[in-house]
Amino acid sequence: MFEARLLQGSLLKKVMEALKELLNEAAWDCSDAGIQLQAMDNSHVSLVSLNLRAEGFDKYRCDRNLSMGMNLGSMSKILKCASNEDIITIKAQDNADTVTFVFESPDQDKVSDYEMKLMNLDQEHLGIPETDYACTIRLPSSEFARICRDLSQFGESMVISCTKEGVRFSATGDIGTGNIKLAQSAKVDKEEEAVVIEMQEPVSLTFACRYLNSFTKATSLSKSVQLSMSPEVPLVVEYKIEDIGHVRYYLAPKIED
Amino acid sequence: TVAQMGILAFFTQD
Repeated sequence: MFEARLLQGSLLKKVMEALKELLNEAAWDCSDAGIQLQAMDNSHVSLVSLNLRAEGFDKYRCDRNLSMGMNLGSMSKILKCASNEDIITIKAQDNADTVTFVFESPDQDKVSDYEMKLMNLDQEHLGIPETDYACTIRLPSSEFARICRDLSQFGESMVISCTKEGVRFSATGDIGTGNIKLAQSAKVDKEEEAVVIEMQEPVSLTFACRYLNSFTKATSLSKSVQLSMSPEVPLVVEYKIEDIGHVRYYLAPKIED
Repeated sequence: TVAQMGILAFFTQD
């Protein structure tokens, strides 16, 4: 059987928020290492990759590798029934066709369980090559969400240009042009508030705002976000999930044709 | 115009 108990249930609620705008359904692949999910969005433009390590759970048991196809809309409805303070347990019998979510209130005076049917999803797993990125930018996640929201008013694409001085986000369209420049933080006193750039070579790439905005639904998971860029390879937008894992979004740059 | 490539142009099926 499979059983994973997460003391900080709110993390799973936030993970749902990070996934459900882009994905309708996905397979949750469970092994003794933890839970992994990888899926392309409905238009097959972007890719989402989630990893939750077994060690991050209060209790984790996976007798046999298990892939649980879930409708994320339904799963989101069930997770909305959990309070932020609840302990959440996911469990399933081996080769079961349902999964059960158990929500325990902190003082155990209220225990809820919800059983959901599983789906048969065709397993398509993409190989993601190890890449040494030209630029890696770490910035406050709320800052990145604000930039994406503000600039997407100007155009459907955003140019992200990175040099060793800083990073510039630009968008242009019918109403005009917007530019936001973030300087590399001089002193890094508060880690999560800092803008830290590691640059092998300057890069300037164009991305579709609508996907970037969907990625920022993960903002509540982490105070900072990391953007990794190289010419002609997909951008990686990564949000760490406490000490248990991460969610990564991949999006190809737009190219002048 | 700018073209949006899909992710499958970069990552191959395992």
